[in-house]
Amino acid sequence: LEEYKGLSPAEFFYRNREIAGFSNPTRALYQTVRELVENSLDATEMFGILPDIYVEVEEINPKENVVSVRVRDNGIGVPPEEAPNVFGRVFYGSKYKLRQSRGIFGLGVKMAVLYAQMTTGKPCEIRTATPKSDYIYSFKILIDISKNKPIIVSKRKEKNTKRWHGTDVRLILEGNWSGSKNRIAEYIKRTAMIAPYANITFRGPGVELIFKRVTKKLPEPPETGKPHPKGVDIELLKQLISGFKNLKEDPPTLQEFLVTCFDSVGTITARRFLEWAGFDPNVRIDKLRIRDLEKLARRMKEYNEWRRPRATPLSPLGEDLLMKGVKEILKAEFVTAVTRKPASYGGHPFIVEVALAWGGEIKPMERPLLLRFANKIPLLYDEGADVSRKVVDNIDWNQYKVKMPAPLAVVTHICSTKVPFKGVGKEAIADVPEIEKEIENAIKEAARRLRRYLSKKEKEMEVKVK
Amino acid sequence: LEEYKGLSPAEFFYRNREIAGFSNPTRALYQTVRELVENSLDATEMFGILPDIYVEVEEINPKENVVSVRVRDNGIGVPPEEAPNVFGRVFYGSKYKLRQSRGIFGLGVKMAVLYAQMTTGKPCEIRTATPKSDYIYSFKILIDISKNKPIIVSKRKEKNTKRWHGTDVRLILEGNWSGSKNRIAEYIKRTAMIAPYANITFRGPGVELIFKRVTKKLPEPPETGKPHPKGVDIELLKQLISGFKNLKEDPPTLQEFLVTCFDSVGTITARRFLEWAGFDPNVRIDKLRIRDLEKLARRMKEYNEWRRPRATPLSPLGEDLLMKGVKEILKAEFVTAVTRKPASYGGHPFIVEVALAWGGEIKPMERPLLLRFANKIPLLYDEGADVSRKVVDNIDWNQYKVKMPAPLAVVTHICSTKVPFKGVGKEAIADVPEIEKEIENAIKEAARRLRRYLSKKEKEMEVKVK
Ligand SMILES: Nc1ncnc2c1ncn2[C@@H]1O[C@H](COP(=O)(O)OP(=O)(O)OP(=O)(O)O)[C@@H](O)[C@H]1O
Ligand SMILES: Nc1ncnc2c1ncn2[C@@H]1O[C@H](COP(=O)(O)OP(=O)(O)OP(=O)(O)O)[C@@H](O)[C@H]1O
Ligand SMILES: [Mg+2]
Ligand SMILES: [Mg+2]
Repeated sequence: LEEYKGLSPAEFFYRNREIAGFSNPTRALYQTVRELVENSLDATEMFGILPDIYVEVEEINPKENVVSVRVRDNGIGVPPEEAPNVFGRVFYGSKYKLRQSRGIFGLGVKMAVLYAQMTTGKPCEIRTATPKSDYIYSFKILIDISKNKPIIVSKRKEKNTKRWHGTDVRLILEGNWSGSKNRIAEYIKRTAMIAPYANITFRGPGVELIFKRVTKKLPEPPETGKPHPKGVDIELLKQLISGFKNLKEDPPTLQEFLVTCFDSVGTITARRFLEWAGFDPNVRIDKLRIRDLEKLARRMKEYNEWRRPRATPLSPLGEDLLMKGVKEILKAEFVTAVTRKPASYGGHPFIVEVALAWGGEIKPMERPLLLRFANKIPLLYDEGADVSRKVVDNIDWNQYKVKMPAPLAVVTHICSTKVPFKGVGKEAIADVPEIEKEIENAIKEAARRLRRYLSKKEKEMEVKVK
Repeated sequence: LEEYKGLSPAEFFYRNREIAGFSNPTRALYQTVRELVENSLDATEMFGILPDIYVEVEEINPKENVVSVRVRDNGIGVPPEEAPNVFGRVFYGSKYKLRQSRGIFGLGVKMAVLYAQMTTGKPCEIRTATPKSDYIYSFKILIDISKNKPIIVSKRKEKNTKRWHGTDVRLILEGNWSGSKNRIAEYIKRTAMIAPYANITFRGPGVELIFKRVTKKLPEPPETGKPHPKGVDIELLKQLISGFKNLKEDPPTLQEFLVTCFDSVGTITARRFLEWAGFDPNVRIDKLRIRDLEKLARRMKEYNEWRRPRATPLSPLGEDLLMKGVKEILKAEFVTAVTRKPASYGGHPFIVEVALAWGGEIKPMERPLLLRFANKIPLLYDEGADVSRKVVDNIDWNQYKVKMPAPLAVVTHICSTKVPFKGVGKEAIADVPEIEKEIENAIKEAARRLRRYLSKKEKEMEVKVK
């Protein structure tokens, strides 16, 4: 007789934690640092705060591979009533919006808390204060795995005399420091490259990396966007319709609904579309049945006259900041950066940025060194499964005067309200055709500038020789 | 002001469905067929039933890409009180055990139901009867996404006059048949290869594939196993301890606990381990505190005298059946198969099986054709990220008298209670060192036999020439 049962989300990810990057003590330590740092950068730069991030790994018990990871930031903190769920409930967070951020799943820090809890039994220790808060709140939190709920082991508050705001998270876990320290250091270094406005200090046994910001200029924070008609489906329509507060008493018309709920849809566009699609613009949306929603969704996707998705939910680095970061970290002889115009796939806006760095301290290699980023997150694993590697390998570099082995590094950065990550561990990006095309065009644009530089250099060499 | 919220599991996978393989209408149609077929094969062969599987794709509305997918099996059916959750609740199923099966996540069919529902609005239609059931139960089910609960649109029962048992699932979805039909046909063909005891009929617009079983011999169904001490952690210990019915009234001793709850631990082994680890074998387990569990988990993982995990939860194909299936499908001149002895990683038993097929109808290729399987599931995507591709590419085939281009196909099959899939879409397997080593050894063992065959063939050719 078969036994049937359900799992809570925490139980599911406890059992399948390798899918989220927690496969062994080496990878888990790396992922823990990553999840905390990405949360801290979101909590600062997305709110106009120049980030000061402090990362510390300590060996608590080297014989047993027990380490402590602490990450502290000067960000917006976590409200005390939200802290337990934010740290103790899988699928809980503040980033479920159409707005570029590093976090997207509401899962990351919970995986780290889970892993620490199952390897050492220790709770997550948090201190946090929101801007202007009178108090600093401290919590020790475990996860009740079978119920997917936080267990508040202890909590207290102290007067916030220094008017601090930010979050300090500490986890004690079984982690293989010697196995992961190089990757962690590389991750921190690349984070500094893509966030040259951040102060980042990283201390670990035998390692100290201090990156001081090379600019006080923050990129424009992204604004929360609305869904685009090209990305619609029946369930989204149902959710948007039920989202209206006075749906029963005062339901909007179909035309009002489109203008209110969707990106880049004005009254004229909405009317034109509805006439083309065969709908009465004045029908009240509470009167629509499933077959109407199915036809509406299908027609919205088919229609080709929509304005393209707006890029206000995106926050690219921009060519200046990207060049600054790449110059500072790679110490190359030549750097050029390209930020493409906004594009979109399936209704999601995206921007591709690419930098090429040549010479200087870059060593010659048989294939270009590839540094991948998505929503300002450095991606260090699964390169073979990533669309950027595929594009870089298909470029005919000879056409750009680059002969292998060559001291060439390619930096790719994809910003989107929906980066097509292949897994919840956020390591590789799927080869969505629109994105692949944009990466290729961006690289070629940058490569043409590199070619001009290398031709000029070649001529100067010829002159010297003569 | 930040907005914090939680998502239900259904909501999470609705938003991130590409991570489960439902990225576009082409891939989603493939994945839908896959999820249903894998469920049907689990429902038959794991219970000693020779599978009769019928798969049908129909074009409902070609202009709108609307297709219907139906899969019917003669398996153990679904009890009527379980059907709504089984088809309508993410993270619900009967395969959350230590036992080899295709299903592992309790997610697959729900993804297909979700995708159909969001693209056409249509519910999943199910007919099912368990063996000896007096009735056949029919359901139409949708998923309440925000609550992760089934919505029973309709249900009825009819007398089971023909004493049928099995399940018939039909979904209506937006799917790109012309884009995915070749992959689906390949998937069905490879399923027939790895399950040569199954009758499989596949009908679609312009396609009919009928695979008749070439043997009536089913592999031994797997038995549910217990966790192994090498795979333990604090949370698992807590779960096992709280699993005891009379924990308060009559708690077992630590020694009894180890013998009862763990694989391959007898009384003597348990006692020896506890003395080595520094525990009193007679302490009652309800007296253990977190710090004791932390020490116990750590010592269990460190101890090297455990018996290796038993392979009774596994169900490999075996060399005879594997050779039969490969011969039948690839029509090669030479086939050899190797089923390795059981091995383990992190406390999980696994068995690697490999077949090499050479010549006959196999076309010469620059690199060997690779057909990957895991728990009898054909894996057709993400080959570049899979451990088997890595191993096959690192073999020096010249040593085995194979010069490229060569008509060589490598079939790899990994069976485990925990296949280290890289994602919930089950396409690529991570390069866990123990598994990588076993695949390499299996291929080399088979390659030595291929070499003998090719040498013999070479000599015969030389004799002919003379
Ligand atoms: N350092 C921090 N400062 C402020 N808020 C934080 C911080 N760390 C986490 N949070 C809050 O906790 C929530 C949950 O974090 P978590 O890492 O689990 O998910 P996420 O960042 O939203 O998405 P992802 O799973 O992709 O990382 C965040 O959305 C954010 O609201
Ligand atoms: N054709 C079928 N016959 C009998 N039981 C079935 C059938 N299809 C599904 N089930 C039951 O429904 C459950 C849920 O199926 P689902 O595909 O969602 O998850 P799973 O197969 O357990 O795991 P996975 O997500 O890896 O596929 C199964 O565990 C099984 O108990
Ligand atoms: Mg996060
Ligand atoms: Mg399944």
